[in-house]
Amino acid sequence: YPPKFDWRDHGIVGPVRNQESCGGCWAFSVVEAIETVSAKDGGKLQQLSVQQVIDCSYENEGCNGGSPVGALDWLAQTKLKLVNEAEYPFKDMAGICQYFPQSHTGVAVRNYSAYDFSGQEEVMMSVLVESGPLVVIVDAISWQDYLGGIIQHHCSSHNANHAVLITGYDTTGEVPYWIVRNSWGTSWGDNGYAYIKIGNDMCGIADNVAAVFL
Amino acid sequence: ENNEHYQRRIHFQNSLKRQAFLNSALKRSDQSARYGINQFSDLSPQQFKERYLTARTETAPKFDPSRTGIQVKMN
Repeated sequence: YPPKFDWRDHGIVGPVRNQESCGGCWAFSVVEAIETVSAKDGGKLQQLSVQQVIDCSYENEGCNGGSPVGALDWLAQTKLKLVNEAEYPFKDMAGICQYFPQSHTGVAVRNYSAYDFSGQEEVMMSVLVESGPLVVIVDAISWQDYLGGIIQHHCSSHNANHAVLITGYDTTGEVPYWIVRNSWGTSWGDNGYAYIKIGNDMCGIADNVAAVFL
Repeated sequence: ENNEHYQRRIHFQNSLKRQAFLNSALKRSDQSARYGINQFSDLSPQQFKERYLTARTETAPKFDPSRTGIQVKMN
């Protein structure tokens, strides 16, 4: 695998979203992963509906929280097609699940994987290159004040609470780091992105890692 | 003291103190993380946690390349 890799360089990562006051990071991270893997597999890059997942993934709690792996499991089991964002736009609150017939155009999840890669972050890089962006759950307590740069301290690995998407990594500099796409708008962090040191399970980034297969 | 604006100002003051602490890490370099005022600075850590840190985790099995179908290339 290359020393430096970012799915953004392949033109298949959409713009940073803003979850506003909705605690739906679990849905944002999953939908963003599906968008990029769909484009990687030959589809066109399109924004898919986060609201559909928030409203319809009944085992999760909409804007009050949820599990990315739970959402992936539900998507893989139901084969529900995610429709375009424009057809089912984000409303910053959970609502009634809107039904679309199976004949409707959309993207369905075939399968997913979820593993603990702690102590194996080099292997995780390889999986990212092979499979696409990775959905991870991190401890983001200190991210309240983050402005940019590589997070190397003040981030525990035992209190995962926020779902984000790893789009790439860079090991060419003094401090190797993961490139992380957040869903708190472009005014947060580095145009909506954060960078996390590779190698020490910083922020618990390797503890709960999911990949999507379409 | 129940005034919302007053509470937000207190949270903001506390944020400045917290940011100073976070920026004081040893061995800082140009690449080190920077902490400062952003859109969350007038929230208390508890409010921030309740609104934005809402992901649930489920214990994932340890990755074992020999047992999974995921292709892994090592250099």
